Amino acid sequence: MNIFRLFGDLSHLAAIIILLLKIWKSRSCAGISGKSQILFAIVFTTRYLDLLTSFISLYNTSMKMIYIGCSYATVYLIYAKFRATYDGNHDSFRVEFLIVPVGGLAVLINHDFSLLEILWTFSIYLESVAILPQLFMISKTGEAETITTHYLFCQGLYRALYLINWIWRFYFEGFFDMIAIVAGVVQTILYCDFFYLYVTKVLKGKKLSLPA
Amino acid sequence: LVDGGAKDEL
Repeated sequence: MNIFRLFGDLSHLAAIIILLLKIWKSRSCAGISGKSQILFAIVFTTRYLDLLTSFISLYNTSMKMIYIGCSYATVYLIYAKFRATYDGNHDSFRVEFLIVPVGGLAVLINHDFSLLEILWTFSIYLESVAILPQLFMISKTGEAETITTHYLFCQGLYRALYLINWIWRFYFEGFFDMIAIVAGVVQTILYCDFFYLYVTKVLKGKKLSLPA
Repeated sequence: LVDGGAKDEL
């Protein structure tokens, strides 16, 4: 464990908690892409099946349980409890265009052709594009609530910190995972235009609104 | 160098 991975995990945890609290307290999921949240629930489910097969550490196990629990709770709030506030018209990204290619790629390019490994690889590839429905929804509505931009910033920062973690581990541990690194680079690149808007607008107290 | 197995990460 190194400081970059720790702060990456804490940033990821913050994002998940921010979103859950925002929906719970405002009793509304307006502006939130339910499709992205479903994809994240799939990412955690397919990645953390090793909860059933191996124990790494209390930290590892407890964080995985929290991620899975919060992501399903978020999906439940969006599609069940506060479904009346779900903006289905703007959450129109065709997720099958993500899941099918990612599924195919996971079968073709992986470290080991075993079920758990292919599911893990699928989860890594899917996570790199899981935020697209959310970013697409913001581009369609042309704006995002400030709390949602904080959620997105933490979500984007987490994998950016993981990239530094992988540089650290390559240099100090001689360890690297090419699949995780390439997917992590793609994932972080997808946030770049949002990061630019976040820094130039939200951090200056303005509302995040895209030129319609 | 070890490639693969970033399974100790989240």
